[in-house]
Amino acid sequence: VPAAPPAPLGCDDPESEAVAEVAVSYINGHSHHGYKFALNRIENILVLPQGPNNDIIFLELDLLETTCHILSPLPLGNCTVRSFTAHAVEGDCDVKLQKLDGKLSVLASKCHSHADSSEDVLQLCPDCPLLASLNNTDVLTAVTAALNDHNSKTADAYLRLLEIGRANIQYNPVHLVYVEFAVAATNCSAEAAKDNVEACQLLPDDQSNFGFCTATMVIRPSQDLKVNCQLYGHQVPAPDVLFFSRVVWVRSSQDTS
Amino acid sequence: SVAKRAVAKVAQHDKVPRPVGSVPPPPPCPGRIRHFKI
Repeated sequence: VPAAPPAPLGCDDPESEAVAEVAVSYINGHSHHGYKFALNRIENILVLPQGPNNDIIFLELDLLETTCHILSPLPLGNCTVRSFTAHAVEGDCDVKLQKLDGKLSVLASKCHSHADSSEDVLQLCPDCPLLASLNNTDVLTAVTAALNDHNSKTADAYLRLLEIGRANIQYNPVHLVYVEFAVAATNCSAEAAKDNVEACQLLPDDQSNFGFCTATMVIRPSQDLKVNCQLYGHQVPAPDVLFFSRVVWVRSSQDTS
Repeated sequence: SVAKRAVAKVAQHDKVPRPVGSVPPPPPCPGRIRHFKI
């Protein structure tokens, strides 16, 4: 009597979690924009045996955006998942993997990320700030003002904008804009940039130094601006991170394959 | 000839009672939620 087929893998089985970990690491390692995502739920797993020690595995994952930008060197385990009231962003991913002689490799992945609905957030938190479009005028004004403010005060390298990561706008009780954006150091000091900013270019890849800024610009009742920029220090960039250093990006909900 | 006997529908309370305290195994998927569901 042929051996009974193995029981289907459960989504919470240790083996499924190990497969999901490989998939999430691949997704974060091959993402060019935005933030790192953490596993929230394994929606489904399907294992198709292809032969001895050779399985094709289809995985459906539910991920949540973390507060770590994709360029951050922080390990995913140290990245905080964006809270529900901070207007969370969910990622739905379908991943195809192969397990050959016990070794897992990703063959393909397709993800779609989208913010939680405003109604959901406001239902739980009526005064919570909501995500704003990244090309909203107030958002662009806040990012420009924040970067200029940082560059006018720093004694370090002049920073250029890489991409706007996210922005929230709150209208009550104070009208304010909160922005997060990725930056890169240039080959100029901030002082030298005052004379000839056109000459300030992003550092070559073997010296690249990326960073991340957050800023809050109060519009009413009074004008105020707080900026905090942190450079990550030089890291050996993964080949596809180079993609970043040439283009400034404005991001909305996102599909990646 | 074999005639299928009409078997009275088992009344709900006649079903074989599940041993007290036994919980049906959770469905294999979807898995547990680690943070929150949106």
